[in-house]
Amino acid sequence: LPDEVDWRKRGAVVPRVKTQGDCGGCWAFAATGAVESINQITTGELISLSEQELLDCDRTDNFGYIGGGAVWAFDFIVSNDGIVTDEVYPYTGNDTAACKAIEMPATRVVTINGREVVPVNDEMSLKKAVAHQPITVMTSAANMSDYTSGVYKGPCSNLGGDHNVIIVGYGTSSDEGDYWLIRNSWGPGWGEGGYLRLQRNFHEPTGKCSVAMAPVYPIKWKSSSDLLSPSVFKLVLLFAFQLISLVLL
Amino acid sequence: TNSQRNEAEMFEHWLVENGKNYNGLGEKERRFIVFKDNLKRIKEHNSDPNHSCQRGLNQFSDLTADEFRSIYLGGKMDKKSVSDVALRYQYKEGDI
Repeated sequence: LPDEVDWRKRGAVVPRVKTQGDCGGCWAFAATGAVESINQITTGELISLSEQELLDCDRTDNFGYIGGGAVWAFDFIVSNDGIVTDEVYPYTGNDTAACKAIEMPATRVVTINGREVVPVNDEMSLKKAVAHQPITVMTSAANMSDYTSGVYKGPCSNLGGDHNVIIVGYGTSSDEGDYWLIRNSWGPGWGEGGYLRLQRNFHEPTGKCSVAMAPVYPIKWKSSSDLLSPSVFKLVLLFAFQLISLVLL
Repeated sequence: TNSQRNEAEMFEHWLVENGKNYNGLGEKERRFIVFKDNLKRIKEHNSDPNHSCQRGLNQFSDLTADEFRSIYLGGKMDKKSVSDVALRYQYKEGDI
């Protein structure tokens, strides 16, 4: 596996760090972040998606601003036939908003095909997963409110998480050791520009701050419409013209 | 004392920087006490060379730990939701 991965450098992470505001909607931000990334990895397009649609409309196992989990948000996105962009359904920071009716076929929608769970309590499997795509995890973040920089090594619970975030990479610092690169949703003013580096290769299987206890990711297959993306279509057309000119000659 | 004056100045500066206003009676005084506790914790942490990470003031610096937890930590999970583990990313020796 690579020694270092940073999905931001590969253009698979929306550059603007989002802010959940006074809201327990971390699960929605983690879910959209992971879907934005797998969509970019699969189709080449980086599209910022709507957390507000999840917060307002996903009422199966999630509870809007009170809390939830990215795992159920992925199920909602599958059953909803996709999720719209945050331009179409912007974030309001308002928990009284009702689910807006969106004409799904008439607007830009990003779809996924399902979700899976990384083998739990296994940081090596989590590393392998992050080498393939950003992964949502639960972490124990109660003591991270005033984190500003460096590799976080606690204090925190290693027995259960309370905050949903996305791991977008990993690496090793020469003086601080191995770390997970985590994208948070507390705005760019928190941590290292909105990101946290959390101790990796912890001596307990749950990972530092329970990071390896609930790693979940969305799945997206290449669809036939993706195969006919504008660039592929141009190539096919060029090939057809060359074939015709050869026949005519 | 100088240190009390410094804390008060820091709090005023922090209020402006974070666009905070308190409407409730005595709320500003209550928040200042919490702010001072958080500031003390940050200073103690940062002065300990055994810590690898740094802590600092930010938008959460006027909240108690309980308030922070109840407002911002909404992550929920149950065992059932992570029971259907896939083997796609299971690590095997020699994986590249």
